[in-house]
Amino acid sequence: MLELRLVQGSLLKKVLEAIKDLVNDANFDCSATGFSLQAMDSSHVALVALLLRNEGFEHYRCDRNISMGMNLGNMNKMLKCAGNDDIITLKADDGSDTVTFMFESPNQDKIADFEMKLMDIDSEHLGIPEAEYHAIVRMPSAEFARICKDLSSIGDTVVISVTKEGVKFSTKGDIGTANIVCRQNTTVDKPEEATVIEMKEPVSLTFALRYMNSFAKATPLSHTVTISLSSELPVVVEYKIEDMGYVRFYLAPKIEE
Amino acid sequence: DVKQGNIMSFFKKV
Repeated sequence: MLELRLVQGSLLKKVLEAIKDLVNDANFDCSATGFSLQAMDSSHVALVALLLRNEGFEHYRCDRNISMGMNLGNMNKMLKCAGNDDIITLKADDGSDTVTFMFESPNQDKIADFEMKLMDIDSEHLGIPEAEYHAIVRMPSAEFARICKDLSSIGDTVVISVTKEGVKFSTKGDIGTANIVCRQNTTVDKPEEATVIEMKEPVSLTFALRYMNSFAKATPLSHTVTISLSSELPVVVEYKIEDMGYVRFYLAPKIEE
Repeated sequence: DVKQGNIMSFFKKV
């Protein structure tokens, strides 16, 4: 028996909006500690890891570990039918091949049940080793989204370089080049508006902007984004979900041959 | 020449 009641149902709607274009089908893993997902995009260039911890749910019952294969496009269709203020409850019986999404309006005057078919998905679970990153940049998520969008109108790839001067996002295309430098800035009114750069070593890596723009769809989940970079490792683009967990995107760099 | 890396060459199956 599985029963997860999320008062802030809009969080789940935002999570699906953030990952549905990157991954078609995925297994949601439910255990006593939380609701999680790990999946790669179809070309195995990017990986998404989601964690929603049990304590973030108003009610969390998961009698035994369960893996539920879902088509994220179909799941998103169902969650779009929930109002932004609705309470969302996920329910599944042991051995069932369906999951039920229950949507309750805040004043309980409308209750909807949507039952979705589960699917068998052969997915490969990858071990993500703990890594010491050369540089970690925390910045407003909207700023990062803006930079990725702007640069993708000039070029297809972004070079992210961290030096003691700051973090530089560069691209080049047929029409010209673009460089955007963000310096550390902690003298802001609100902590979420700060840009904080922790650098152990300078680092410079090249990534496909198409993926960065896909990750930026998680912007509504968090005011800030954390970008962790090390040479010869996938970049981690993390959106923390307040009091609950995170969505982390890993993207393999482009490599000089 | 620049080639797109594959995530599975960094993280191994468990």
